[in-house]
Amino acid sequence: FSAKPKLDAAAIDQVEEVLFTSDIGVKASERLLGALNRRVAAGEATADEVWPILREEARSILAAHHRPLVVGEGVTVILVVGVNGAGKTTTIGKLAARFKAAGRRPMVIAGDTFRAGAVGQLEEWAKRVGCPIHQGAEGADPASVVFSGLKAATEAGADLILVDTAGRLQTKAPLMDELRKIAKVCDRAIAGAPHETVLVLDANTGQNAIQQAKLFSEVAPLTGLVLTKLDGTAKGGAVLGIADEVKVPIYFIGIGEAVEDLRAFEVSEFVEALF
Amino acid sequence: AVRKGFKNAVHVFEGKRELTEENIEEALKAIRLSLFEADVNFQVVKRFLAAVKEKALGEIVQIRIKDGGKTLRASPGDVFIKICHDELEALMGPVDTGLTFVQGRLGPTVIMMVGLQGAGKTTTAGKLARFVERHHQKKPLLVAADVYRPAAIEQLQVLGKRLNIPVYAEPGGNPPDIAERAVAQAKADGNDVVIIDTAGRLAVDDLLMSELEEIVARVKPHNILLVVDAMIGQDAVNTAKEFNDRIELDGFIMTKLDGDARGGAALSIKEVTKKPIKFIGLGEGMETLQEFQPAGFADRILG
Ligand SMILES: Nc1nc2c(ncn2[C@@H]2O[C@H](COP(=O)(O)OP(=O)(O)OP(=O)(O)O)[C@@H](O)[C@H]2O)c(=O)[nH]1
Ligand SMILES: Nc1nc2c(ncn2[C@@H]2O[C@H](COP(=O)(O)OP(=O)(O)OP(=O)(O)O)[C@@H](O)[C@H]2O)c(=O)[nH]1
Ligand SMILES: [Mg+2]
Ligand SMILES: [Mg+2]
Repeated sequence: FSAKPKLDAAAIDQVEEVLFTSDIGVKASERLLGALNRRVAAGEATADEVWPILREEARSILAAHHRPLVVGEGVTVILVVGVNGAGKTTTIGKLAARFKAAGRRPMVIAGDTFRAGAVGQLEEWAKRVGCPIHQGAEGADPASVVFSGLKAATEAGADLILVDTAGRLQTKAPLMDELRKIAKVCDRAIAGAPHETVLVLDANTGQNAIQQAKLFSEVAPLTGLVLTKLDGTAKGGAVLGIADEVKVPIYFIGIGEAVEDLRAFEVSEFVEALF
Repeated sequence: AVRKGFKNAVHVFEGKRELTEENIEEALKAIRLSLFEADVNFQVVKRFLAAVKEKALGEIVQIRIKDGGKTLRASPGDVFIKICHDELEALMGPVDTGLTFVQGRLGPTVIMMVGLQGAGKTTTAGKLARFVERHHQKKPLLVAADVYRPAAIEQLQVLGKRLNIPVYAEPGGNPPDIAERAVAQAKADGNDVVIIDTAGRLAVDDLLMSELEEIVARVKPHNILLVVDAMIGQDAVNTAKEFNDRIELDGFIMTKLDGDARGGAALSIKEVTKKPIKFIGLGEGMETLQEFQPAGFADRILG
């Protein structure tokens, strides 16, 4: 490199390789490169400032919507959604433990009435955490289990209710309709619920993450994300593409399979690890 | 929006009467974007584009030699599309969906499912058991060797019950022992195929990868299949390479292709390991396993 008015093709290719292999994607990479080129053209940047500038731009994309999950004083219902295998049930276990340690009275609702062993899995987590669980009959309608669970929660004095749902691919209309119904039923059971709708996203996910965020938000407006499996080698760069589309914060990251493997999302820390 | 890439590429040739270096370059740019949106690995995209460019330029030369510079009989767009499809199919390799089965005293045939957390191993183990039963007239035994994940054993047992296929389990047991004892039980009970479901694990988790190596050492699987989620991004190559380096894979199963993930990782994992994709998962039900067909997949990746 040298302080040219614009990055040359070879330099752009080098930058793109790093950005694309972090799953940052075409559109978000264009935005980062655009910011870089503007700085270079304005004579504000030299060769060795490429990466700090790109990181700064990535930080600003994420900072725009960043805020921690703040749970109010009263009853809070958190609806947890996402595609199959993302880490919803495990994340609910971790969140229940975190809220219990913070002095709340959590409860979990086994809204996945479909998958083999789903209720048993959440039961195991509830046992580990030491919190009540509400479940329905096998194959019961998920919305009715959620409704009765929310009614039972208020009676049981639970003030932090985590609703587990079955994994579903966003292209499956009947399953997305079911989710829309579950969200509505939350409000019928407890006015204003769900107070949070969290999309759980696997950090290994490529560009499909953007479609996931968009379509899930259409049936159950998202308030935040949890990015799981960041203890692996995948960078989770797809969230840069999501940020502009769905404009919600990343509340937590999952960094393992144990109950304590949940951390509040930190913008700078994440971007430093990204590229 | 994701489908624009390939259409843009073909659009370059509309109204054009011949392939030129310029329109080839322009079309390749559009393809490049489409492939990245499909999660194909960066280096694999580079190699693919280079191969297509070479073939397309070669086509120009061919035409000039054959027809003395007259126009193509097929439209340049069609010629270009065909080159892309052929190159992509070539990269995805020949059809190789066979499983290794052993007979009689060499048996039972052992199949081991491995992969990252949540990829679909347990569900696919059930599907595969049903598949070998129906398509290969086998008498499979499912083995619940995931002792870590809450209710993993229960999950496989529920699937086994639905399929009327036995499940070997030892809650709290040690996976290599479980696998070995399961094979012994299969021999005793006349099961000719043993399908081992293992716990999801990171390729970089040395302890758990050693556990896999131990299972392999004990029961010498005839088929080791890496289960990969269709929505996996660029890191697929690292995962595939690491699993393949530690325990020699026989092939892949790509799951969740019933969604709209393009599945470009399929190209990358084949390229980096040279191992074939044997099956694809198209749903959560036990009947949703299919043998992999490169031709249809090329369309999906190109978009
Ligand atoms: N390494 C790692 N594994 C995780 C993390 N979060 C979840 N997992 C694992 O991912 C797998 C899937 O997790 P689940 O909680 O069952 O995912 P889910 O979204 O509820 O899955 P479905 O209900 O089937 O859609 C399990 O093996 C978890 O232990 C994480 O942060 N890191
Ligand atoms: N739509 C769809 N869902 C699938 C497919 N294969 C598996 N699933 C779902 O993906 C989720 C994860 O599947 P599992 O079989 O639990 O995955 P796993 O690899 O065994 O997970 P771990 O044991 O935690 O590593 C479940 O909700 C399955 O029903 C598929 O081909 N299509
Ligand atoms: Mg779950
Ligand atoms: Mg499993």
